[in-house]
Amino acid sequence: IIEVKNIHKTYIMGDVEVHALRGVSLEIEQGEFVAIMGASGSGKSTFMNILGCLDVPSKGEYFLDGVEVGKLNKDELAGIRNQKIGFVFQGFNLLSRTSALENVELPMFYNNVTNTYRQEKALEALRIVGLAERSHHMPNQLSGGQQQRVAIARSLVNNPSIILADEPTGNLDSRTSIEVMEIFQQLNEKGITIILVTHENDIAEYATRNVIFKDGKIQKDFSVGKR
Amino acid sequence: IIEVKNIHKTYIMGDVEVHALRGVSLEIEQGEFVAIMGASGSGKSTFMNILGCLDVPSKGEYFLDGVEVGKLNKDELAGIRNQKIGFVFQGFNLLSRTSALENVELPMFYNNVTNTYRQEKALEALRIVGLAERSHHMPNQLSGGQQQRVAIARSLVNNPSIILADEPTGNLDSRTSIEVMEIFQQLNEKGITIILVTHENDIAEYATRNVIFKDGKIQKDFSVGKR
Ligand SMILES: Nc1ncnc2c1ncn2[C@@H]1O[C@H](COP(=O)(O)OP(=O)(O)OP(=O)(O)O)[C@@H](O)[C@H]1O
Ligand SMILES: Nc1ncnc2c1ncn2[C@@H]1O[C@H](COP(=O)(O)OP(=O)(O)OP(=O)(O)O)[C@@H](O)[C@H]1O
Ligand SMILES: [Mg+2]
Ligand SMILES: [Mg+2]
Repeated sequence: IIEVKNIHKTYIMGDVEVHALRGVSLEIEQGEFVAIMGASGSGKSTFMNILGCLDVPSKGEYFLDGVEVGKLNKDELAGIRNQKIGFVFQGFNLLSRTSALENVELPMFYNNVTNTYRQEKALEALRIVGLAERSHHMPNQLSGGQQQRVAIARSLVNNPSIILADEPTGNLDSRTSIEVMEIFQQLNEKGITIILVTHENDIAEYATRNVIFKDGKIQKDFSVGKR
Repeated sequence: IIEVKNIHKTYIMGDVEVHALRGVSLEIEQGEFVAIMGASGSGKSTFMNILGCLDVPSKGEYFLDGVEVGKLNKDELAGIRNQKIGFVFQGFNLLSRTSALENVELPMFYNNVTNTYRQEKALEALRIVGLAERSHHMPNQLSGGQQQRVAIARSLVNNPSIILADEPTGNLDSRTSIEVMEIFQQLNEKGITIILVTHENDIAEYATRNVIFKDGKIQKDFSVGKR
């Protein structure tokens, strides 16, 4: 389902080049549960942004369901992002002037769904992450972990086949983290591919495969026994 | 050094009241190393904002070095925040249009220091957190963990006597987390009071005291053997 071939990403800042990704190749099958780990700055979020069709590599190819993403036009890319992929950003990326409910509804505005369906679907997603009572709060009226859970809820509403979650439990206490990981586990049991970045071993144990990044490359890539 | 008496914080949203803190009392001596834990939404950041003189309680008193904070005027509060307290925000709160270096220099603009001193002090703080090579990057040109470390560096530059750190390792891999905790440990050995919010037990183990929040109150408050 995901095939990445020799991906490079270089940021050019004046006369300095930052090589965030230096030749990353990997294949992920539908239904896998992959945990990506590695040092701060090793390229994990950069890689996730490319997988999520939010950024393009400087070099190399990315095939999603057999389609080469680099050859798609803007509308086709937007369509894929919206329908196939649910993304939980490391920094949440919530809109500050809209409520939790409206933030979760947002991905559904691109689809042909009724207002009723959209609101009920969003409320259901908030309920799943334990935030039904905070639906009218603005992001700055939510705790850090609540903002994170709104971002998680938002990633679920279009029934994506792939969920990309970048440090989804970074601001969550142990019990709430377990609740979130059980959500991902249930989705994975239904066949949804889960790729998540984490720095916590307890969280990585929910995955069946670990990929370790180091200095913009994959250092290790191995299967792990299921929890 | 810190004395909090029956602190309440209530947010009023139309006809709904959110009781974020419901009677919190505690005393912290100079030089202590306290880890605050508790479920998402239990009031930890709200409490930290009051300790950091960034917010006022709805009820109750807060004494910092014997001075009742609620009775200070704006300038006196700003002075305390600037000179006594280093704050690491859960969401980093970096200025997006200024570089890492400038973000770290920012707290020093209120003091009478030379430009040279300010820049060298900021560079030293960035070096301590391993980011000397990223000093000219804007926050959106930094990884999540790098942004977090810029926020940590910024909290150090005014040589505060108290550091309040809200989830300072939430986006950091294990090795970088250990480096950051060793920085806090060294500062604590010099007599600086460290109060940090964390959801990770490994991180809480660096502290000599754990305070557990639940539903806006302190559920447990106990000493722990030093690591
Ligand atoms: N400005 C606000 N208006 C209304 N409610 C608020 C506001 N800020 C925080 N809250 C609510 O107060 C409660 C406590 O929030 P707080 O940020 O202190 O929690 P926390 O313990 O830091 O959580 P986390 O571990 O998720 O960061 C939460 O339920 C939150 O929704
Ligand atoms: N827009 C940009 N311009 C320049 N450099 C960048 C930019 N974005 C990221 N970088 C650099 O690329 C490297 C990889 O960043 P990335 O965000 O992928 O790391 P990461 O593995 O997600 O780290 P973390 O665990 O801290 O979130 C970092 O060294 C970072 O400074
Ligand atoms: Mg990252
Ligand atoms: Mg918080």
